[in-house]
Amino acid sequence: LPARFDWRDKKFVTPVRNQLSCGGCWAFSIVGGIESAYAIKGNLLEELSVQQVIDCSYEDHGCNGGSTISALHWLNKTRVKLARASEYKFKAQTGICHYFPSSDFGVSIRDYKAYNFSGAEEQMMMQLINLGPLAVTVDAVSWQDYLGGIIQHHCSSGEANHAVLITGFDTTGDIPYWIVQNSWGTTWGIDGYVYIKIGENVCGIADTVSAALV
Amino acid sequence: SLGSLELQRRERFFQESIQRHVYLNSPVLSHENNSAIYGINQFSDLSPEEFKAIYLQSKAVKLPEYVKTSTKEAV
Repeated sequence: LPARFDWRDKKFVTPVRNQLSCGGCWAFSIVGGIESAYAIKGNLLEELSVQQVIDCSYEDHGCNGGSTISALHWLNKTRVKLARASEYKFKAQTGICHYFPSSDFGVSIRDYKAYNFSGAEEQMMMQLINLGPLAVTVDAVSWQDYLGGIIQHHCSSGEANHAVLITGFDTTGDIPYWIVQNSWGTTWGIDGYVYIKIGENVCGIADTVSAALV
Repeated sequence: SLGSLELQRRERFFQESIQRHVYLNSPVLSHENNSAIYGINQFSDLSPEEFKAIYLQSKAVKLPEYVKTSTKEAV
């Protein structure tokens, strides 16, 4: 494993988004992962529609909540093509699911991986390099007040309530940490990112880890 | 508007957030290098309940533990 790795350095990560007052973090995290996986495959890095997942993933509850795993399950089962974000715009509220002609541009997934990596964060680092950015769930109660630095305390494993996207890791300093993209805009945290200590399943970051294959 | 009940509520939540910051930044737990810093941000005028209701809406799912099946898969 390299001491530091970040998919942003390779220009395979789309910019930080803002979910506003929509509880659609679960959709933001998996769409971010699909965008990166699509670009890593040799395609153009494009922003895909989070709103489409919010509106159409019928096992979830749109802006009232959902799960990264059920959304990936839906995408995998239906082979729905995610439209460009510019064509199916984010409205910060749940809407009616729109359908597009099959000839239109879209990105579908061919499979996904989802595991619990607690106690195996080194393996998780390897999966990040192999598969691309990882959608994960965390306990983010204390993130209401986060400004910066590496989170090492004040959150629990096994109490996930938020979904985010791991884009990299850094083990060059005293405290190794995950580099995590959030969906609360760039004014939150470190330009929209948060750092979480590696190795102790801090905030439950290794409990529910998933990645789409495109 | 100035003096409204809503403004008073927001001011109270803001003051409570400052109390939280004192606890979260307490030297007992934040003596390590590069430890997280907590303070005023765009969520400081929300109550913790409001924050959870709006922003923490991911449902938990239990997944199988990762087992490294083969070197080939890892590569």
